[in-house]
Amino acid sequence: MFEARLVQCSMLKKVLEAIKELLNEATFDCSDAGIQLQAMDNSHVSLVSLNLRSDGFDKYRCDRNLSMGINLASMTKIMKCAGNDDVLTIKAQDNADNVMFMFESQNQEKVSDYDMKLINLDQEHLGIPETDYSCIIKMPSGEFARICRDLSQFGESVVISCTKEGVKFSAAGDVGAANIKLAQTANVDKEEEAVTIEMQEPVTLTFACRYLNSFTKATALSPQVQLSMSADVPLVVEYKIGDFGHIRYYLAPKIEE
Amino acid sequence: TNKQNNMKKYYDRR
Repeated sequence: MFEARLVQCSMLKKVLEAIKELLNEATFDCSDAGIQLQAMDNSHVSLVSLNLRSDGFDKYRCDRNLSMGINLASMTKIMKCAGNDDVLTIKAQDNADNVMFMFESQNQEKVSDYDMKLINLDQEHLGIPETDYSCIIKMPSGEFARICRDLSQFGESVVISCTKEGVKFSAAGDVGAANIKLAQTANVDKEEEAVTIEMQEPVTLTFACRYLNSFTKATALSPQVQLSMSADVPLVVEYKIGDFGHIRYYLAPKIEE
Repeated sequence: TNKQNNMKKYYDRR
């Protein structure tokens, strides 16, 4: 049997928020190590990879590996019924065709349970090799969200150009052109406000704004975001999830025709 | 113009 207990169910609400714009359904692979999810969006342009380690949960038990195919719109309906401070328990039997979500209020005076049907999904899993990226940019996640939102007004694509001086985000279209440059922060009071760049080689790549904006739905999960880039390979946008692990988004670049 | 690449161009099926 599978059982995972989470004292603050807001984390799972945020995770759901972070994936439901890109994915209609996904398989949650549960094992002793934790919960993992890997799925591409419908057009196979981007890929979401989620890792929630078992030791992040307040209680975790997984006797047998279990793949739960979940319709994310259905799960969203259920998670909307939970208060942010509710204690969440997810339960499923081995080989079950349903999963149960139980919400308990902090004072334990209200207990609700929701049973959800699982679906069979034949999802492709891609092997993503360990990669040494030419540029790794760390910046405040709110700043990244703001830049993606602002630039999407100017064009469908964003050019991200990273040198050791800093990182430049550019877009151009009918209105005109927009450029946002961020330099590495010299010194900041709070680590989460820092912009840092580790660069082996300068990189310039072009990406679709639409997907970058979808990735920023994860902003609530982490104060910082990490962008990893190398020439001619997908961008990795990573948000750490506290004691649990991370959510990573991979986005194939646009190339000159 | 730029052409959008597909994720499967980069990573193989596991």
